[in-house]
Amino acid sequence: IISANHISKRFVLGSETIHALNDLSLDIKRSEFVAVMGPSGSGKSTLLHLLGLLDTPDEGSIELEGQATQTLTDDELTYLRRDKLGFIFQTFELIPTLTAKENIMLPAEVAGKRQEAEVRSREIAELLGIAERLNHKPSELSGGQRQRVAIARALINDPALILADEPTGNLDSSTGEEVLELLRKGVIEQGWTVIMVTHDAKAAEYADRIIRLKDGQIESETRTAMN
Amino acid sequence: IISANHISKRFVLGSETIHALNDLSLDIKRSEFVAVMGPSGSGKSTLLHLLGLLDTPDEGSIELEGQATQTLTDDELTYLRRDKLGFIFQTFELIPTLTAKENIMLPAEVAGKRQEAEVRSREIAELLGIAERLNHKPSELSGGQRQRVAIARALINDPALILADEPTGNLDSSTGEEVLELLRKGVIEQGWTVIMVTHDAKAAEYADRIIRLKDGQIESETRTAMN
Ligand SMILES: Nc1ncnc2c1ncn2[C@@H]1O[C@H](COP(=O)(O)OP(=O)(O)OP(=O)(O)O)[C@@H](O)[C@H]1O
Ligand SMILES: Nc1ncnc2c1ncn2[C@@H]1O[C@H](COP(=O)(O)OP(=O)(O)OP(=O)(O)O)[C@@H](O)[C@H]1O
Ligand SMILES: [Mg+2]
Ligand SMILES: [Mg+2]
Repeated sequence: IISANHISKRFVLGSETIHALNDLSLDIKRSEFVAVMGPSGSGKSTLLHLLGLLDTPDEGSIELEGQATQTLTDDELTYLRRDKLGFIFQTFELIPTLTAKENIMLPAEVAGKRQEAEVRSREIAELLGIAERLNHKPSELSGGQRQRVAIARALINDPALILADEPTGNLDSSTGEEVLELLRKGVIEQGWTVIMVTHDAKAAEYADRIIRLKDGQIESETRTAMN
Repeated sequence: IISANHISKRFVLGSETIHALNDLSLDIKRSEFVAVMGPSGSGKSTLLHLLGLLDTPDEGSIELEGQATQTLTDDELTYLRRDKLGFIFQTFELIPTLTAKENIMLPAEVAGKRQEAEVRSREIAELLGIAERLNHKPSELSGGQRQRVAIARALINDPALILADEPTGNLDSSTGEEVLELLRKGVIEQGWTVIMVTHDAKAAEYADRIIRLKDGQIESETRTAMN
């Protein structure tokens, strides 16, 4: 469903150049659940941003469903992201002036799918244990509740590809397991493809395979017991 | 060093009232390392905000070094927080327009201790593995690097009491262990008092005792192997 071919990404800051990703290639099949691990600063979030078409690589290319993406216009990229991708960012990125419900519905509003999303938003909120907090704004929620709002927002349009950066980082172990089971179930029953960055070895075991990054390159790949 | 006596905290939102904390009492001795655990939404961050004198309880009182705090003026509270307390928030709260170094030095600038903090900031940055990133702004750092900047900022004034909300949530296990060892060492060698909220049972084992919250009350207290 998505592949990265020899991608590199650099950040220039004054006289320094940071090599966040170095000649990295990766191929992810439809309905696969892939975990990405690695030390802090090893390029995990940068990789997720490039696979999510939120930024472009300095070298190499990204193909989504066989289509090269570097030749697409900004508008075409926006439609592709909106219709096919769901994001769970490391820093939530909720809109502070909107309620939890409005944050969750936003991708559906933008895609013109408000009607069918209304029912889905209540089902997902129940599943994630935040149905009682839908009228709260982000500042009126606990850290873990905000993360669950961000997860619900990513799932509202039933996306083909979900990019999740530390989805269980702020959650207690039982809430975290519910989220992982929801993602796992989505992969098996709805055919979702999930790419999840995590520091938690137990969370990574929910995936089909684990990719470990180090200094912007793939250090190793292992299959989990799921596979 | 700090005690909470029968504290309650409510949030009113429209017609709803949320009881975040209910008649909770707690006594923490100087140079003690206490972990606070509990499900998402159980009141951990709210407790930390009240102990950090960032908010006041609806009922009950908080005493710091034997002194009642609810009768203090805003200025007196600000000086007390500045000189005695260090905070590591769940959502970092770094100032986006300042570099990592400027964010770390800020509490020292405000307290007029810039000279001695200059050396300390370099030592702490080395220890936390962010010495190479001091000129970066928060948006130019990875999630884990931002968290380490927030930790360095909390330690810069050698505070008597450190309030940490999920300090290792965004860190890989080896970086997380370095942070926990740093806190543990500070308690034993510098006499710090640390109150740490965490979901991670392994992190909680670094503390002397573990307090578990449920629905705004203390469900249980256990001593760890450290003690
Ligand atoms: N400003 C606020 N307005 C309304 N409700 C709030 C506010 N802040 C917190 N709450 C509610 O109070 C309860 C306790 O929140 P708190 O942030 O203390 O939880 P927590 O234990 O830190 O959870 P987490 O593990 O998810 O961070 C939650 O149910 C939350 O919805
Ligand atoms: N906008 C930017 N400008 C400059 N450097 C950046 C920028 N974004 C990331 N970096 C650097 O690129 C490297 C990779 O960052 P990335 O966010 O991908 O790490 P990560 O593996 O997600 O780490 P963590 O586990 O801490 O979240 C880091 O060393 C970081 O300092
Ligand atoms: Mg990251
Ligand atoms: Mg919290």
